[in-house]
Amino acid sequence: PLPPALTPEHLISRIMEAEPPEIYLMKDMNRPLTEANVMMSLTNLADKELVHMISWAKKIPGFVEFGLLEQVHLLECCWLEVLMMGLMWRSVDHPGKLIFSPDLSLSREEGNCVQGFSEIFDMLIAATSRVRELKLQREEYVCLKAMILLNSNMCLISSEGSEEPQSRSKLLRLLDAVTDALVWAIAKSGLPYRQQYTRLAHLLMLLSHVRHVSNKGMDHLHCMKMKNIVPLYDLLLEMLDAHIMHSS
Amino acid sequence: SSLKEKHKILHQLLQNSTSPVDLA
Repeated sequence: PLPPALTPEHLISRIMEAEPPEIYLMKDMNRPLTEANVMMSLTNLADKELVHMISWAKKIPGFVEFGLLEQVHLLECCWLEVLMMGLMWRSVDHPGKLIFSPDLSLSREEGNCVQGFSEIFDMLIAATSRVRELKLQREEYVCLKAMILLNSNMCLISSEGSEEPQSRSKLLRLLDAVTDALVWAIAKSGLPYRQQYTRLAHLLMLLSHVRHVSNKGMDHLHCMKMKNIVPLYDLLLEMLDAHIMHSS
Repeated sequence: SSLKEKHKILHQLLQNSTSPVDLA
């Protein structure tokens, strides 16, 4: 689906341009920090971010060339991973804290007020520490996020008997192009060749942690919804329901 | 059509060109 002339450098610059703006909660964080208040703020923010995420995905070169059904599936599968990757990126310079938005950050202790959140919080802080340790660069970060989107349902769609046989090969070609872009970004650092491919492996291994925390987070959000601790509206509810539907 | 019903907002956002700023 990519124009043949799109070099790794051009592809990265297009993906960088697709980056969503900073999203503000735009209201005072409700104090005291109760379970309901924190969850309300986080889901409110997630709902706003999701709207921008759709716009981001549409700007990833090649994405809108997929059928609508494919676009829906990809976003449904990866939305929480993409949100979490953004959260980790924003939090990288703030050890021990998670920067949900410029006007909403929580320490581990503050996150503890939500039942079952401390485990997820710790996993996110640990993954963010790893990002800090790796000194992830912005160009690498945007490539990883695009890879999360394109790889999200790779193991859910069959290579045989697909409704759209071209779809899978298009997806693989696009994923290869983003991989080339990531390799190009790593090479730009001037690291010795051996360290370049070990860095590539380390960066890709981050993604398995992100998938793991996302699955935990999805279960937690579902649980919060079932217990009526937080009312979910609009796009967030739609995306959560789609995920639960796929899992079952 | 049931799929479209279940993903009403997602479909709408994917298909239209409305700025997310207007929708957020």
